Amino acid sequence: STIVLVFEAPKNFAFDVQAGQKIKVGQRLGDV
Amino acid sequence: IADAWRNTPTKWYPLPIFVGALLLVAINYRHRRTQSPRDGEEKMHVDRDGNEVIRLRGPLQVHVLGALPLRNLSRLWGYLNSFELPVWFRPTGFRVYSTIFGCDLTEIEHSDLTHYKSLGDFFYRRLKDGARPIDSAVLVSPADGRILHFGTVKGLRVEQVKGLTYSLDALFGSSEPSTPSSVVSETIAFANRDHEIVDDEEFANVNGIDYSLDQLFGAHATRPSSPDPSGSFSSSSSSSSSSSASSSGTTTPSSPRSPSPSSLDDMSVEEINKPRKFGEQHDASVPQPDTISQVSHDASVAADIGVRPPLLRSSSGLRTNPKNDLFFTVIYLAPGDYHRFHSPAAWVVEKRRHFMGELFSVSPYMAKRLQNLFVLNERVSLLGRWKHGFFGMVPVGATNVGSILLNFDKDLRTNVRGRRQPPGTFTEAVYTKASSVLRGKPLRPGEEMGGFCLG
Repeated sequence: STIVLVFEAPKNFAFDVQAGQKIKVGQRLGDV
Repeated sequence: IADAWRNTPTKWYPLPIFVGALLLVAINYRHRRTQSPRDGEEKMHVDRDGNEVIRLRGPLQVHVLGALPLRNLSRLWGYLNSFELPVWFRPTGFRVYSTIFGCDLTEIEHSDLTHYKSLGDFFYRRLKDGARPIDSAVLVSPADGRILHFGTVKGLRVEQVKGLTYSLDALFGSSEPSTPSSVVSETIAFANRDHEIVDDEEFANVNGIDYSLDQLFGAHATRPSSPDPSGSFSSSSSSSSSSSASSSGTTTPSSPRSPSPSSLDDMSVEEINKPRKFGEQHDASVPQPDTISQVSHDASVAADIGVRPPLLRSSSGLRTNPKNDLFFTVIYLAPGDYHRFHSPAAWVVEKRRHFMGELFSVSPYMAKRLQNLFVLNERVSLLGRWKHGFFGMVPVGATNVGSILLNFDKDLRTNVRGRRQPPGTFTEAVYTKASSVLRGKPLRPGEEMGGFCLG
């Protein structure tokens, strides 16, 4: 299964993850 | 060998011939159903209305998989895994499963494995309170898994993998109502022209595979469905493939909720915005009328996102502020992962669109090969808003996990038997009655939303 998130955010929004990285619920994905 | 080649008589057995013939018929049927509604338009990948046509595209193995009855296999898989296992077998069986698929048994809610009656029950396990601390960032992971891809949406296309993209229109759909007769059953096509997105209208699938927002989230509403007994939302069946509109859709009796302004005012913003630990979330079911906890919950999300008019004014609900960008991320859940999903931010879900579709595997192997994977598969598009504007979340089903559950939407039924609706169509529920303040279902970061079940 897969979850796709699509969202509007300020241009300075930055992801704090890497492609292929394992992640858990509640872990930081990105921030403004 | 030469002697055997020359002298061995050929005997044609009826059973293999029959099976082979059946397979050819199935492949031919599948090919005709997915490939060629209009040959003249095939090169353009659009239908007569100018909508993008989503078809099965990929190497040979993808087409072989496409010929299989994946939905029936998925339901059979779910049925088999619903059987109650003998109590003596459960600890050993689940430990073997956990070893194979990498489950961490130390963090599950019930350490006594005999508590889980079946593999399906174990698969949909909860975790202990506090097992997943929620970060204070504006966006947190909604699930355990692996980041397949992330980035910004360019030209309304989402990149599935490098070079393979899909349309946002396909992902979300647009909102123009249409009649069932206007459904283009052979294609999954979506009208882009109703969107009011400022510039880029596209998104990514993984390493170059992308899809449309409308394809992912749905397009047009059509015939009304039966009234919702809970009265919590209105529902209509929709097609994302047609642009001809005729108003339909229906509303159901609303639940008599009216949170008092004084209760909202009494909430401390600091208290409201305090990050919650996993397991501290409220019950995510549709609230009962006038409950203080629900009012507080609504107020807390309102404090985060601000109580604003809904932003879903365009076909896919995508009207972006020119100062903002559209971002996307794709998270893959492996079979051993915890399969409940949580709210990734403080946001309000305004509507959900359940797209009928296939149930291909969504593993990275398939994502790199099957274009439009995430808009071909059955999925539930959740559309809403957060403090920065539009917010959408799409749980996509797969062969082993075709059932998607939403805690706050008990009427949602995915991967069901019976007469299938045409691919690309969807049923829609609007959660405007879930909160009279926010006109949607408010969710905190980390709040449990639902999950994926076997089959």
